[in-house]
Amino acid sequence: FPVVPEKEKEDMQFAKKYLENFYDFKEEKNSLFKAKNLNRMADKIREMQSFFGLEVTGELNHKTLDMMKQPRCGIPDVRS
Amino acid sequence: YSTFPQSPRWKKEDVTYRILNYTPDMLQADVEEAIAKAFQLWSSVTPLRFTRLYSGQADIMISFAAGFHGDFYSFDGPGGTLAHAYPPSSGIGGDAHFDEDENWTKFTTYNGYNLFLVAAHELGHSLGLGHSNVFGALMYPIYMARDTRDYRLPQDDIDGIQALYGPPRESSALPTKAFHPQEPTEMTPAEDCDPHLTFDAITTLRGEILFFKGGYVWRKSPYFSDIEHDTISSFWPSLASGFDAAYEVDKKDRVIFFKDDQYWAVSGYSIEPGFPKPIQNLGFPTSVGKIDAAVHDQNTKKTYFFVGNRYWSYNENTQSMERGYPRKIAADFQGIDHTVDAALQKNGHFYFFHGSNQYEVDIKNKKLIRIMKSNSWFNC
Repeated sequence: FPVVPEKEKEDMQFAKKYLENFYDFKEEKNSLFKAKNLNRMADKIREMQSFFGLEVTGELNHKTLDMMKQPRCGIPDVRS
Repeated sequence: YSTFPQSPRWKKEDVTYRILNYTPDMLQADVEEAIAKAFQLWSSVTPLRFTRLYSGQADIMISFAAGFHGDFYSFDGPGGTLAHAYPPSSGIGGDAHFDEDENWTKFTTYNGYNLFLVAAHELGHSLGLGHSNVFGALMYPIYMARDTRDYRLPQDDIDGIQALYGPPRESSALPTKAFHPQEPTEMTPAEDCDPHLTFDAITTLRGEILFFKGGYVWRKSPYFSDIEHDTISSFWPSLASGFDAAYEVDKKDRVIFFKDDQYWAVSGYSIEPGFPKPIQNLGFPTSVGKIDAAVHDQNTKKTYFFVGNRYWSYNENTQSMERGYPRKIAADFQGIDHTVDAALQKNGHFYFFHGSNQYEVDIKNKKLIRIMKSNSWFNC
C-alpha cells in the first residue's frame, strides 16, 4: 500500500534517533547539508543492516525499521 | 563479541555489587535471585568472584529508574530501551540501570522482560563486554525471551569475557557469594567415596535425595544411575552458601532449608514468596540460634528438629511445636548418644548422620538397627 507521507516522516525521525543512539550518527544541523545528511544516514543504515545481518541497502525498508523497533539494550552497537 | 574502546576491565578478581532499589513488579527475593544467578553465569567462566554489599559504595551499583535518572541517557518509557550499563571504571563505571517503565518478571512469558536475562546482558557490559552481532549470543543487543532454567552462556560470550579475564581458576568455578558474603563457602568439592565424608544437611526432594556440604550438593536419583555433583547455586543461586538443615514435606511439594536463624521454603527451583523467615516463627525460643538437623515423618506428619543433644517435634498439620518438647535425643532414640548433623527418612527408617557415620533407626520403636558410613548411599 502507499505509505502515508506523515507516517514516512515519523519513521524517518524514529530511525534518525535510533542511529544517533546506537550507531553514532550525527546530523549536520545546517539545512544546507541536507543531501550530505541523507548520504550519511544511508551509510549508518548500511552499518546497522550489516550488524544485524539484514540485506545491506542503505534504505529504511520495513525489515530494517522493524529491527529498530525491537526492545533492546541502551548501549550503542558501535562507538566513536 | 566486542569490548569497549581500550578494553576497560576490572583490575581485580573480587568485584562487589549492591542492589540500590527494587522494582515493584517482582518480589525482592526474586530480584535478588535473578541478579545473583546473572553474576553466577559470569563467575562460572572466569576467575571473577562477586560479593554483594548491603551498604556503601560497590563496584557495580544496580538500580531501577524511569525516564531521566541522573545520567546522560534517559530511558524512553515502555519498550525500546530496556536497560543500560557502564564499562568498568570508578564512579558510574560498572553500574547497571533498569528501566522501571518496563514490566520485569522472573518468567519468560511474553508479558514482561525476564530480569535474569537482561541483567546477565547488562552485567556483561559492567564487566567490559560490548555488543555481539552473533544472533543468539547473550550480548546480542536485542532482547530474546528464552528458557532460563538451565541457561548456559553461549560460546561467543565465553570467548569475549575470557578474552578480558581468562578462564576460571583450576580449583573450581566459584559460586557467586550472593548471600552472607562474610561466610566462607566450601571452595572445592569433597570426593564422593571419601570414608571421612560428612554432610551439613540432607533431604529428599521429589523422589531424589540431596546431600549438602558447603556450597555443593550430591544428588541421588531414581531417574539416573550415578551420583550427580553440583553447586547449590546452580539450583538456588541466592542460597549459594549452603545449609545447616533441610527437610521435605512431600504432600506439599515443599522443601524447607535452614541457615543460621533463618529458613526458606522452596518448591522445585522457586523460593516461595516472603522468605527467609526467622526460625522463631516455628516456635523456637530465642536462645536457639541455629538448628543442626531436621527430618519430616511423612506418616505421622511430625517434623523433628535437632539442636545439640535435644530435639523438638513440630506438627505440620497444626503448624505448631508439640507440647512437652524439647526432649533429650538419647532418651527417645536408643543408641543416638550424640548430636545429629543431618537427618533423613527413607524406606520406612530414619537415618541420623553424625560425622562420617550414619545411624539407621526403626521409626516405630525408635531403636537403632545398624551403623554405616555416611556416604553408603553413593554406591562406593
